[in-house]
Amino acid sequence: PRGTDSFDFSRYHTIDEIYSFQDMLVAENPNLVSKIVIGHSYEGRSLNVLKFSTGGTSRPAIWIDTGIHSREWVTQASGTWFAKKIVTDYGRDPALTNILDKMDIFLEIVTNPDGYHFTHNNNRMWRKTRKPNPGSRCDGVDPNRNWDAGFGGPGASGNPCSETYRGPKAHSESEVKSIVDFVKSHGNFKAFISIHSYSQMLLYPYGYTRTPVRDRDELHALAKKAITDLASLYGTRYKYGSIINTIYQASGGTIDWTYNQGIKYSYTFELRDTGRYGFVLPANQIIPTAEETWLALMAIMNHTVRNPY
Amino acid sequence: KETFDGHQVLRIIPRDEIQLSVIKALEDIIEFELDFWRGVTDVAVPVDVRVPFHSLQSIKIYLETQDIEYSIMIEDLQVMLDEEREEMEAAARVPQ
Repeated sequence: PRGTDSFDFSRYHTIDEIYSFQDMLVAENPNLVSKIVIGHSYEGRSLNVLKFSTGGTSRPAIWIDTGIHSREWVTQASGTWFAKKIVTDYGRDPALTNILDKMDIFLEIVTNPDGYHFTHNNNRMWRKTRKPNPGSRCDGVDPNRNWDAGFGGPGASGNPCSETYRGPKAHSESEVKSIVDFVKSHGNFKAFISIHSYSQMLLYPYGYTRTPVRDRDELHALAKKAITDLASLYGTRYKYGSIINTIYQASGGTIDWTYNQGIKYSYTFELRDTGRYGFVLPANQIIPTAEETWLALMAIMNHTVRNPY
Repeated sequence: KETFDGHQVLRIIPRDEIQLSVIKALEDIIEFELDFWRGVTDVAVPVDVRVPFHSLQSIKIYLETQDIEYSIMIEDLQVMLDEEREEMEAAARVPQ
Protein backbone atom coordinates (compact mmCIF):
# COMPACT_ATOMS: atom_id res chain seq x y z
CA PRO A 1 0.00 0.00 0.00
CA ARG A 2 1.17 3.53 -0.75
CA GLY A 3 0.00 4.76 2.65
CA THR A 4 -1.78 3.67 5.81
CA ASP A 5 -5.12 4.78 4.39
CA SER A 6 -4.96 1.87 1.96
CA PHE A 7 -3.51 -0.62 4.43
CA ASP A 8 -5.79 -3.64 4.67
CA PHE A 9 -6.60 -3.98 8.40
CA SER A 10 -9.01 -6.82 7.68
CA ARG A 11 -6.33 -9.39 7.01
CA TYR A 12 -3.28 -10.81 8.77
CA HIS A 13 0.11 -9.39 7.81
CA THR A 14 3.71 -10.51 7.94
CA ILE A 15 6.19 -8.79 10.26
CA ASP A 16 7.70 -6.88 7.34
CA GLU A 17 4.27 -5.53 6.37
CA ILE A 18 3.58 -4.42 9.95
CA TYR A 19 7.02 -2.79 10.28
CA SER A 20 6.53 -0.90 7.02
CA PHE A 21 3.05 0.16 8.23
CA GLN A 22 4.69 1.63 11.34
CA ASP A 23 7.19 3.60 9.23
CA MET A 24 4.41 4.88 6.97
CA LEU A 25 2.33 5.99 9.97
CA VAL A 26 5.30 7.92 11.38
CA ALA A 27 6.04 9.53 8.01
CA GLU A 28 2.40 10.57 7.59
CA ASN A 29 2.08 12.01 11.12
CA PRO A 30 5.43 13.58 12.07
CA ASN A 31 3.87 15.85 14.70
CA LEU A 32 2.07 13.05 16.51
CA VAL A 33 3.82 9.73 15.97
CA SER A 34 7.45 8.67 16.40
CA LYS A 35 9.12 5.26 16.49
CA ILE A 36 11.41 4.25 19.32
CA VAL A 37 13.55 1.11 19.08
CA ILE A 38 13.73 -0.06 22.69
CA GLY A 39 16.01 -3.02 21.96
CA HIS A 40 16.45 -6.07 19.77
CA SER A 41 15.12 -9.61 19.88
CA TYR A 42 17.37 -12.65 20.22
CA GLU A 43 17.54 -12.96 16.41
CA GLY A 44 18.30 -9.24 16.06
CA ARG A 45 14.92 -7.87 15.03
CA SER A 46 14.20 -4.33 16.29
CA LEU A 47 11.65 -3.97 19.08
CA ASN A 48 9.61 -1.05 17.75
CA VAL A 49 7.44 1.09 20.00
CA LEU A 50 5.20 3.76 18.49
CA LYS A 51 5.01 6.89 20.62
CA PHE A 52 1.91 9.07 20.26
CA SER A 53 2.61 12.49 21.78
CA THR A 54 1.35 16.04 21.36
CA GLY A 55 4.27 17.59 23.18
CA GLY A 56 5.58 18.15 26.67
CA THR A 57 8.45 16.25 28.23
CA SER A 58 8.15 12.98 30.15
CA ARG A 59 4.39 13.30 30.38
CA PRO A 60 2.42 10.66 32.29
CA ALA A 61 2.00 7.78 29.86
CA ILE A 62 -0.04 4.73 28.90
CA TRP A 63 1.57 1.53 27.54
CA ILE A 64 -0.21 -0.96 25.28
CA ASP A 65 1.45 -4.07 23.90
CA THR A 66 0.23 -6.87 21.63
CA GLY A 67 1.75 -10.09 20.35
CA ILE A 68 3.88 -11.11 23.33
CA HIS A 69 2.61 -14.63 22.56
CA SER A 70 3.36 -14.81 18.87
CA ARG A 71 0.58 -17.18 17.73
CA GLU A 72 -2.13 -14.86 19.03
CA TRP A 73 -2.37 -13.16 15.64
CA VAL A 74 -5.57 -11.22 16.32
CA THR A 75 -3.64 -9.17 18.90
CA GLN A 76 -0.92 -7.86 16.56
CA ALA A 77 -3.64 -7.21 13.97
CA SER A 78 -5.70 -5.29 16.55
CA GLY A 79 -2.61 -3.34 17.63
CA THR A 80 -2.09 -2.21 14.05
CA TRP A 81 -5.71 -1.06 13.91
CA PHE A 82 -5.31 0.79 17.26
CA ALA A 83 -2.34 2.72 15.87
CA LYS A 84 -4.38 4.00 12.92
CA LYS A 85 -7.38 4.69 15.17
CA ILE A 86 -5.31 6.96 17.41
CA VAL A 87 -4.08 9.16 14.54
CA THR A 88 -7.53 9.18 12.93
CA ASP A 89 -9.38 10.15 16.11
CA TYR A 90 -6.97 12.71 17.53
CA GLY A 91 -8.56 16.12 16.98
CA ARG A 92 -11.89 14.48 16.13
CA ASP A 93 -12.85 12.43 19.17
CA PRO A 94 -12.99 14.68 22.26
CA ALA A 95 -12.16 11.91 24.71
CA LEU A 96 -9.06 10.71 22.85
CA THR A 97 -7.99 14.29 22.18
CA ASN A 98 -8.24 15.03 25.90
CA ILE A 99 -6.12 11.98 26.70
CA LEU A 100 -3.39 12.88 24.21
CA ASP A 101 -3.39 16.53 25.27
CA LYS A 102 -2.36 15.38 28.74
CA MET A 103 -0.65 11.99 28.30
CA ASP A 104 1.50 10.04 25.87
CA ILE A 105 0.56 6.61 24.50
CA PHE A 106 3.23 3.99 23.74
CA LEU A 107 2.22 1.02 21.57
CA GLU A 108 4.38 -2.05 20.93
CA ILE A 109 2.57 -4.06 18.24
CA VAL A 110 5.03 -6.94 17.66
CA THR A 111 6.36 -7.62 21.14
CA ASN A 112 7.78 -11.03 20.19
CA PRO A 113 9.04 -10.53 16.61
CA ASP A 114 11.14 -13.71 16.36
CA GLY A 115 8.17 -15.81 17.43
CA TYR A 116 5.85 -13.96 15.09
CA HIS A 117 8.17 -14.47 12.10
CA PHE A 118 8.40 -18.15 13.07
CA THR A 119 4.60 -18.53 13.08
CA HIS A 120 4.49 -17.27 9.49
CA ASN A 121 7.33 -19.40 8.19
CA ASN A 122 7.82 -22.48 10.34
CA ASN A 123 5.22 -23.21 12.98
CA ARG A 124 1.88 -21.39 13.18
CA MET A 125 1.38 -22.65 16.71
CA TRP A 126 4.58 -21.11 18.15
CA ARG A 127 4.01 -19.07 21.34
CA LYS A 128 7.38 -18.39 22.98
CA THR A 129 10.59 -16.48 22.10
CA ARG A 130 13.13 -18.24 19.84
CA LYS A 131 16.28 -18.27 21.90
CA PRO A 132 17.78 -21.80 22.24
CA ASN A 133 17.93 -23.25 25.73
CA PRO A 134 21.43 -24.62 26.47
CA GLY A 135 21.33 -28.35 27.16
CA SER A 136 17.82 -28.77 25.81
CA ARG A 137 16.43 -29.77 22.42
CA CYS A 138 13.62 -27.26 22.99
CA ASP A 139 13.85 -23.56 22.17
CA GLY A 140 12.17 -20.52 23.59
CA VAL A 141 10.91 -19.01 26.80
CA ASP A 142 7.36 -17.93 27.62
CA PRO A 143 7.79 -14.15 27.74
CA ASN A 144 4.77 -13.88 30.03
CA ARG A 145 6.47 -15.97 32.73
CA ASN A 146 9.88 -14.27 32.56
CA TRP A 147 9.19 -11.14 34.60
CA ASP A 148 10.58 -10.48 38.07
CA ALA A 149 7.27 -10.88 39.87
CA GLY A 150 6.88 -14.11 41.76
CA PHE A 151 9.44 -15.48 39.31
CA GLY A 152 10.19 -19.15 39.85
CA GLY A 153 6.99 -19.76 41.81
CA PRO A 154 4.17 -22.12 40.90
CA GLY A 155 2.33 -21.24 37.72
CA ALA A 156 5.27 -21.55 35.32
CA SER A 157 7.43 -24.42 34.24
CA GLY A 158 11.15 -25.09 34.69
CA ASN A 159 11.08 -27.42 31.68
CA PRO A 160 12.42 -25.73 28.49
CA CYS A 161 10.07 -27.92 26.45
CA SER A 162 7.01 -26.55 28.21
CA GLU A 163 4.92 -23.77 26.63
CA THR A 164 5.10 -21.95 29.96
CA TYR A 165 8.87 -22.27 30.48
CA ARG A 166 9.90 -19.35 32.71
CA GLY A 167 13.49 -19.09 31.43
CA PRO A 168 16.80 -19.45 33.30
CA LYS A 169 16.28 -16.23 35.28
CA ALA A 170 13.99 -13.23 35.47
CA HIS A 171 14.34 -10.85 32.50
CA SER A 172 16.61 -13.30 30.68
CA GLU A 173 14.76 -12.59 27.43
CA SER A 174 15.77 -9.40 25.60
CA GLU A 175 12.15 -8.94 24.50
CA VAL A 176 11.22 -8.64 28.18
CA LYS A 177 14.35 -6.87 29.47
CA SER A 178 13.97 -4.14 26.83
CA ILE A 179 10.51 -3.25 28.14
CA VAL A 180 11.71 -3.42 31.75
CA ASP A 181 14.56 -0.99 31.02
CA PHE A 182 12.32 1.32 29.01
CA VAL A 183 9.58 1.47 31.66
CA LYS A 184 12.15 2.10 34.39
CA SER A 185 13.98 4.81 32.42
CA HIS A 186 10.73 6.54 31.49
CA GLY A 187 9.53 6.41 35.07
CA ASN A 188 6.12 7.97 34.50
CA PHE A 189 3.82 5.24 33.20
CA LYS A 190 0.35 5.34 34.77
CA ALA A 191 -1.30 2.47 32.90
CA PHE A 192 0.07 -0.74 31.36
CA ILE A 193 -2.13 -2.94 29.15
CA SER A 194 -0.81 -6.20 27.73
CA ILE A 195 -3.04 -7.84 25.13
CA HIS A 196 -3.34 -11.59 24.59
CA SER A 197 -5.89 -13.95 23.09
CA TYR A 198 -8.04 -15.94 23.50
CA SER A 199 -10.99 -16.62 25.89
CA GLN A 200 -12.45 -13.16 26.40
CA MET A 201 -11.27 -11.99 29.77
CA LEU A 202 -10.06 -8.74 31.30
CA LEU A 203 -7.59 -9.44 34.09
CA TYR A 204 -5.74 -7.42 36.71
CA PRO A 205 -2.97 -8.48 39.15
CA TYR A 206 -1.98 -10.67 40.83
CA GLY A 207 -1.35 -13.96 39.14
CA TYR A 208 1.41 -15.24 41.41
CA THR A 209 -0.32 -14.80 44.76
CA ARG A 210 -3.83 -14.82 46.20
CA THR A 211 -3.06 -11.63 48.13
CA PRO A 212 -5.43 -9.03 46.66
CA VAL A 213 -3.77 -5.93 45.22
CA ARG A 214 -4.07 -2.71 47.23
CA ASP A 215 -6.24 -1.12 44.52
CA ARG A 216 -8.39 -4.18 43.97
CA ASP A 217 -11.77 -2.44 44.31
CA GLU A 218 -10.91 0.33 41.87
CA LEU A 219 -9.38 -2.06 39.33
CA HIS A 220 -12.38 -4.40 39.61
CA ALA A 221 -14.90 -1.59 39.11
CA LEU A 222 -12.95 -0.20 36.15
CA ALA A 223 -12.70 -3.66 34.58
CA LYS A 224 -16.47 -4.00 34.86
CA LYS A 225 -16.98 -0.64 33.16
CA ALA A 226 -14.51 -1.56 30.42
CA ILE A 227 -16.10 -4.91 29.55
CA THR A 228 -19.56 -3.33 29.62
CA ASP A 229 -18.43 -0.79 27.04
CA LEU A 230 -16.80 -3.57 25.03
CA ALA A 231 -19.99 -5.66 25.01
CA SER A 232 -22.08 -2.67 23.91
CA LEU A 233 -20.84 -3.00 20.33
CA TYR A 234 -21.34 -6.65 19.37
CA GLY A 235 -22.46 -8.26 22.62
CA THR A 236 -19.11 -10.02 23.15
CA ARG A 237 -19.14 -11.28 26.70
CA TYR A 238 -16.05 -11.09 28.89
CA LYS A 239 -15.22 -12.42 32.33
CA TYR A 240 -13.10 -10.19 34.56
CA GLY A 241 -11.14 -10.35 37.79
CA SER A 242 -7.67 -11.00 39.12
CA ILE A 243 -5.52 -13.43 37.15
CA ILE A 244 -5.30 -15.99 39.93
CA ASN A 245 -9.02 -15.93 40.70
CA THR A 246 -10.24 -15.86 37.13
CA ILE A 247 -7.97 -18.29 35.35
CA TYR A 248 -5.07 -19.84 37.26
CA GLN A 249 -1.88 -19.17 39.14
CA ALA A 250 0.74 -17.73 36.80
CA SER A 251 4.11 -16.57 38.08
CA GLY A 252 6.52 -14.17 36.39
CA GLY A 253 3.71 -12.36 34.60
CA THR A 254 3.95 -8.98 32.90
CA ILE A 255 1.31 -6.99 34.73
CA ASP A 256 2.27 -8.33 38.16
CA TRP A 257 5.67 -6.75 37.56
CA THR A 258 4.25 -3.49 36.22
CA TYR A 259 1.83 -3.19 39.15
CA ASN A 260 4.69 -3.77 41.57
CA GLN A 261 6.54 -0.94 39.79
CA GLY A 262 3.70 1.34 40.92
CA ILE A 263 1.73 1.34 37.64
CA LYS A 264 -1.73 1.08 39.19
CA TYR A 265 -3.83 0.56 36.05
CA SER A 266 -2.23 -2.71 34.94
CA TYR A 267 -4.43 -5.01 32.87
CA THR A 268 -4.22 -8.03 30.60
CA PHE A 269 -6.81 -8.62 27.89
CA GLU A 270 -7.65 -12.04 26.49
CA LEU A 271 -9.42 -11.18 23.20
CA ARG A 272 -11.77 -13.37 21.16
CA ASP A 273 -12.59 -16.14 20.64
CA THR A 274 -14.98 -18.11 22.86
CA GLY A 275 -14.06 -21.53 21.57
CA ARG A 276 -14.70 -22.18 17.92
CA TYR A 277 -11.40 -21.11 16.34
CA GLY A 278 -9.07 -20.50 19.26
CA PHE A 279 -5.83 -18.91 18.00
CA VAL A 280 -6.87 -19.41 14.36
CA LEU A 281 -9.48 -16.66 14.48
CA PRO A 282 -10.68 -15.89 10.94
CA ALA A 283 -9.42 -12.58 9.55
CA ASN A 284 -13.00 -11.34 9.10
CA GLN A 285 -13.16 -11.02 12.90
CA ILE A 286 -10.08 -8.76 13.16
CA ILE A 287 -11.86 -5.44 12.76
CA PRO A 288 -14.88 -6.25 14.97
CA THR A 289 -12.45 -7.51 17.63
CA ALA A 290 -10.32 -4.37 17.41
CA GLU A 291 -13.36 -2.07 17.45
CA GLU A 292 -14.89 -3.61 20.57
CA THR A 293 -11.55 -3.80 22.36
CA TRP A 294 -10.93 -0.13 21.61
CA LEU A 295 -14.05 0.79 23.64
CA ALA A 296 -12.61 -1.03 26.65
CA LEU A 297 -9.19 0.58 26.13
CA MET A 298 -10.83 4.00 26.00
CA ALA A 299 -12.63 3.29 29.29
CA ILE A 300 -9.30 2.46 30.95
CA MET A 301 -7.45 5.40 29.37
CA ASN A 302 -10.24 7.84 30.26
CA HIS A 303 -10.18 6.68 33.87
CA THR A 304 -6.40 7.01 33.94
CA VAL A 305 -6.36 10.59 32.65
CA ARG A 306 -9.16 11.61 35.05
CA ASN A 307 -7.53 10.02 38.09
CA PRO A 308 -3.93 11.24 38.14
CA TYR A 309 -1.76 9.76 40.91
CA LYS B 1 7.58 -25.96 8.11
CA GLU B 2 5.60 -27.66 10.86
CA THR B 3 2.28 -29.11 9.65
CA PHE B 4 -0.69 -30.15 11.75
CA ASP B 5 -2.48 -32.71 9.61
CA GLY B 6 -5.01 -34.62 11.67
CA HIS B 7 -4.32 -32.58 14.79
CA GLN B 8 -7.55 -31.95 16.64
CA VAL B 9 -8.40 -29.38 19.30
CA LEU B 10 -10.57 -30.91 21.99
CA ARG B 11 -12.72 -28.90 24.37
CA ILE B 12 -12.83 -30.71 27.71
CA ILE B 13 -15.27 -29.77 30.47
CA PRO B 14 -14.10 -31.04 33.87
CA ARG B 15 -17.11 -31.93 36.00
CA ASP B 16 -15.44 -32.04 39.42
CA GLU B 17 -12.14 -31.67 41.28
CA ILE B 18 -11.14 -35.28 40.53
CA GLN B 19 -11.56 -34.74 36.82
CA LEU B 20 -9.64 -31.47 37.11
CA SER B 21 -6.63 -33.28 38.56
CA VAL B 22 -6.91 -36.09 36.00
CA ILE B 23 -6.77 -33.54 33.16
CA LYS B 24 -4.00 -31.60 34.93
CA ALA B 25 -1.97 -34.83 35.05
CA LEU B 26 -2.07 -34.94 31.25
CA GLU B 27 -0.01 -31.73 31.13
CA ASP B 28 3.00 -33.60 32.48
CA ILE B 29 2.94 -36.49 30.01
CA ILE B 30 5.43 -35.08 27.51
CA GLU B 31 5.06 -38.02 25.10
CA PHE B 32 1.52 -36.97 24.17
CA GLU B 33 2.94 -33.57 23.03
CA LEU B 34 -0.25 -31.86 24.11
CA ASP B 35 -0.56 -28.10 23.56
CA PHE B 36 -2.96 -26.55 26.03
CA TRP B 37 -4.62 -23.61 24.31
CA ARG B 38 -6.70 -22.92 27.42
CA GLY B 39 -5.19 -24.32 30.57
CA VAL B 40 -6.87 -26.14 33.43
CA THR B 41 -8.58 -23.59 35.68
CA ASP B 42 -11.73 -24.63 37.46
CA VAL B 43 -14.62 -27.07 37.44
CA ALA B 44 -17.00 -26.51 34.48
CA VAL B 45 -14.51 -24.10 32.85
CA PRO B 46 -13.48 -25.36 29.38
CA VAL B 47 -9.98 -26.70 28.77
CA ASP B 48 -8.93 -26.52 25.11
CA VAL B 49 -6.06 -28.75 24.06
CA ARG B 50 -4.43 -29.41 20.70
CA VAL B 51 -3.79 -33.16 20.34
CA PRO B 52 -1.35 -34.39 17.69
CA PHE B 53 -2.70 -37.16 15.46
CA HIS B 54 -0.41 -39.79 17.01
CA SER B 55 -1.89 -39.18 20.47
CA LEU B 56 -5.53 -38.76 19.53
CA GLN B 57 -6.73 -42.28 20.09
CA SER B 58 -4.93 -42.67 23.42
CA ILE B 59 -6.23 -39.37 24.72
CA LYS B 60 -9.83 -40.04 23.69
CA ILE B 61 -9.76 -43.51 25.24
CA TYR B 62 -8.23 -42.01 28.38
CA LEU B 63 -10.95 -39.34 28.65
CA GLU B 64 -13.75 -41.76 27.91
CA THR B 65 -12.56 -44.32 30.45
CA GLN B 66 -12.45 -41.52 33.02
CA ASP B 67 -15.96 -40.48 31.93
CA ILE B 68 -14.66 -36.99 31.15
CA GLU B 69 -16.87 -35.03 28.77
CA TYR B 70 -15.21 -33.56 25.69
CA SER B 71 -16.11 -32.22 22.25
CA ILE B 72 -14.10 -31.64 19.10
CA MET B 73 -13.57 -27.90 18.67
CA ILE B 74 -11.37 -28.23 15.56
CA GLU B 75 -11.63 -31.41 13.46
CA ASP B 76 -8.38 -30.95 11.51
CA LEU B 77 -6.17 -28.01 12.41
CA GLN B 78 -4.19 -28.12 9.19
CA VAL B 79 -7.34 -27.57 7.14
CA MET B 80 -7.98 -24.32 9.05
CA LEU B 81 -4.37 -23.21 8.70
CA ASP B 82 -4.45 -23.87 4.96
CA GLU B 83 -7.60 -21.73 4.69
CA GLU B 84 -5.91 -18.97 6.70
CA ARG B 85 -2.82 -19.09 4.48
CA GLU B 86 -4.90 -19.05 1.27
CA GLU B 87 -6.93 -16.11 2.56
CA MET B 88 -3.75 -14.15 3.36
CA GLU B 89 -2.27 -14.83 -0.07
CA ALA B 90 -5.51 -13.98 -1.88
CA ALA B 91 -5.87 -10.72 0.06
CA ALA B 92 -2.23 -9.84 -0.66
CA ARG B 93 -2.87 -10.21 -4.39
CA VAL B 94 -5.75 -7.72 -4.33
CA PRO B 95 -4.37 -4.36 -5.64
CA GLN B 96 -4.56 -1.79 -2.83
